[in-house]
Amino acid sequence: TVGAVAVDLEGNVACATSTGGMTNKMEGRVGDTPCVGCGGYADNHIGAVSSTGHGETIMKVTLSRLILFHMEQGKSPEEASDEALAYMKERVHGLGGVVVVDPKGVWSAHFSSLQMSWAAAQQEQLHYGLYHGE
Amino acid sequence: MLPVVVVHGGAGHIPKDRAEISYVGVKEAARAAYSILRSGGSAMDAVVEAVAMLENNPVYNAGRGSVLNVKGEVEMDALVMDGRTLASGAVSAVRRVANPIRLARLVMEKTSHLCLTAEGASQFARTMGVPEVPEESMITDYARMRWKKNLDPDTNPMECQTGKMG
Repeated sequence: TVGAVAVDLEGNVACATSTGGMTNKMEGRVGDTPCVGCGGYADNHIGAVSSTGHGETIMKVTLSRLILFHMEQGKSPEEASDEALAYMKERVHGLGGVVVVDPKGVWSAHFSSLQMSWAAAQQEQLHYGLYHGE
Repeated sequence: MLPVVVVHGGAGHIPKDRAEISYVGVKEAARAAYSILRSGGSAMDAVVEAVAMLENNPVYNAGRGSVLNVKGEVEMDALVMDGRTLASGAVSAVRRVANPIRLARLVMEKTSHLCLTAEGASQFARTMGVPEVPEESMITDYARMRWKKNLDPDTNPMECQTGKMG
């Protein structure tokens, strides 16, 4: 799965997510990616999320919307991502990762899986990582 | 306002010998999308460009390089959402389209629907003049190797899927 979130100069946010799904999936199986609130969500009032990971468990907790719910309650993108991913792990034993922005340009790339390749560009600087702590 | 773009290339298992190329693709996509934002482009333009680049990159599980279903075929899903209006567009189980993310954007912009699936999505792509690509062109040797490995009757299906997420 691949995905992106962005904030533009006018403060608009957007998300995009695309996938080939799971290896050797059943014909016709559809995961979280095309489902609003699961594979992604974007609302100028709160922020934007694109997710990746165990599709079925992401759908059970509507991961992207759950993160934005936590941000609505005042949490930062990083805190909201941590809380929602921890909930997904504890409640439905699912692992995954997310990229998140808020309308001010605060961003986060978090994952509960072993790895997630990610990159962020802001103020002419490029940040990137693959393992935890990078 | 601080424009920003953040991209990911998936949370599935990345073997050590593919780590470097996995970094390169997400960095290139973030750079390209950021240049759109810097020149006044919209957040929607930026995220679609970033994801289309990753779909075109055979390293990632989307577009060219997608994993295969049990029949050895490519079925892809994609979603876009615009934070200004909460408009969104999606396609699911779509085949023979190089960039499902661009098709999802067309669903958002050109229809009153939110998601088109399977043959309906393909019909819509034809209506929109989106070229059909041969399925073979989307299948990489790596995807075929993983598919065959998982078909092995001795393979534990749980082990196959653990850590190999979409």
